[in-house]
Amino acid sequence: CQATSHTDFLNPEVYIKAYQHRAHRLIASAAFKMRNLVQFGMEQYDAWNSTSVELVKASIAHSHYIIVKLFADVTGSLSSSPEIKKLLKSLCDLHALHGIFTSSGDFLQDGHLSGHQLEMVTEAYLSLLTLIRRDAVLLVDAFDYADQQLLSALGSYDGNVYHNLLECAQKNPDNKKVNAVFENYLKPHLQSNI
Amino acid sequence: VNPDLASERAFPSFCVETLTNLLDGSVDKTRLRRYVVSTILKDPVFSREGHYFKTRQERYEGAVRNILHLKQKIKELGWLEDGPEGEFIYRAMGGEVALNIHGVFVKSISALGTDEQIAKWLPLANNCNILGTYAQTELGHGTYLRGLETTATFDISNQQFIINTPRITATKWWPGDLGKTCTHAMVLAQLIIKEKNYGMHLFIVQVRSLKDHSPMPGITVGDIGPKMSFEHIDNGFLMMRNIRVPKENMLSRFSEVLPDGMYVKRGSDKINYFTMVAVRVSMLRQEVLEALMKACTISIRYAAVRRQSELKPGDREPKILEYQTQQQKLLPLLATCYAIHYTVCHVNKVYDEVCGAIQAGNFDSLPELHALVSGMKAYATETCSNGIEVCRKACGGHGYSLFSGLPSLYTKVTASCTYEGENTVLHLQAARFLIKCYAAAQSGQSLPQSVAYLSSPISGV
Repeated sequence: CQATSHTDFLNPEVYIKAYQHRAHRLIASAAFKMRNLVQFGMEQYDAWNSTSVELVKASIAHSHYIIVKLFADVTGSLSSSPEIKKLLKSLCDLHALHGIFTSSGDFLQDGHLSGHQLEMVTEAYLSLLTLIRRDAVLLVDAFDYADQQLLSALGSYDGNVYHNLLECAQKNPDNKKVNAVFENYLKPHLQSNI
Repeated sequence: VNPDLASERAFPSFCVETLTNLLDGSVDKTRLRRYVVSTILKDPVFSREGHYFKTRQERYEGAVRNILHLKQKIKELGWLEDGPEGEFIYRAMGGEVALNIHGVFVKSISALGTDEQIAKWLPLANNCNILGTYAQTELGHGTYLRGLETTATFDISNQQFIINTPRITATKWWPGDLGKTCTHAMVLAQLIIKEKNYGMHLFIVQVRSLKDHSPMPGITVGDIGPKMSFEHIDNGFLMMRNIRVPKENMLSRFSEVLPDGMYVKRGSDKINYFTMVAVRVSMLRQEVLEALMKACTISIRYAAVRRQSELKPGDREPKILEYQTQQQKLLPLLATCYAIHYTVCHVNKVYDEVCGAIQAGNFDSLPELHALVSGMKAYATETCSNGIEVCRKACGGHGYSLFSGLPSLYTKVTASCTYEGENTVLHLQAARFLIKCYAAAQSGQSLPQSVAYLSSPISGV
């Protein structure tokens, strides 16, 4: 990886290449291991089982590469407003860099990224959090779910969280009458103590 | 509106409506979606008042009532279930409908039935004259189709299949709508002709009487009991003892048993996986992405309202969204919603293309589609399930209340990590394709587009 500053990691080509390299390496490495095991006399099915943890990892890496690449391709070719294009590009950057930040070992393992470059990734990633935070509420508003669809006291459009919570609790049918537990269990006990 | 939330919307840096249009696909689609959603939300029959206080039976009854009322309403309004409105109906209903697997039953007939079978069964199914389910998973067997034990033995003398679940482990287990609702089941069974096993095939079996809903002779059927979520769905079990069905009940578009017992195969063995692929594609948006989008909406709005602790000494409690640790929990998930949205659009496009090719008899792209969908289903369900749990925890104690909406979203989406293929199994299926492609690349063969990068040289291995 040729990146020399944290801003280089905001270039989709740089992180797509990193994801591609990671997927390719994990697939190649699993294939290589399996071939070796078979060459040393292991049955194919045993070799498959002995490599299955790496194979799952390879599939995850491939899927994530596809997701990052598709997202970057779409944001690169959008004909929407410049503000939205920029915002989606930042979301794509955030998604990609968060993946590198949280699975850093995979990207460091064969030296595609260096420890110093990982620090750059971290810096770029954290700066994106600040950037996206400004539009976070609007970005979820864009999903356009009505309150009746969310069914959430915490997530209503008006944000009247505490009012909603209290209202929900008061709607509990159990709160509208004395609970039968009083008659069945508590009452005799309480009277006996008078 | 709470002033803390109002302030977040006071100076928008972009037009929210334009972004909504972009996510929907166009201004017209947004308009249509809102029309469908508001039409459904306005209907008192679909009211979800008191939702969190309902018992399992009330949820089930409500879901059955909802779907039957919905079908009536669709007819009255002139909507088409497979038309433009259909795409938004499920979203509007929040999944609170029964007969979801009836849809898979219908899809199986459409995709895998002959023209005669389609002509016979589809009108009955579409009018709810019969109610179907899709019975694949067994008590002792899941995604691995060749491991299923249920048998369908062809009896040449009277041109019938004899269907059996020979052991307890062969009992069909989990199919939705089977427990209390369906009358017919699409049963996946090993086809046996003259003691030779021809692999998995689909058979239409009547499980309950259309008159009094009692189990048909030889059928043992019922509900499997309470679950972590999906309280409104009656997942069921099914045992079959020497059930005889006519030869015409085997779906025969791609393979057929002739009257003399000769077996004729057309197309790929992989076609048996096609229904699962179709379900996985549709669940990606309806069950998985939508849940993460809702969870992010809830937790981000709450994080802009909830104030906690002290950041700057002496100042009032800041919004928890100001804390970097809170941003680190929620904002990558917000980005993931958008990332998966575009992935789902792509997967749907590929699926439509491959469907068209299969209908024309070309199965070449089916392995690539199968691998793509397997990997994406596993990746997306895992990511969304874990993500919603992060959203729940990001809401502190209130996230634990059902009123937050988050426990329901979490328990529902976490089921998707195991249904329609357990995720590890699916990743291994995707990996098998990747390893084959890698080997093909090593021998100089060309690769499908999604894995073309495996042809390029790599350092460090």
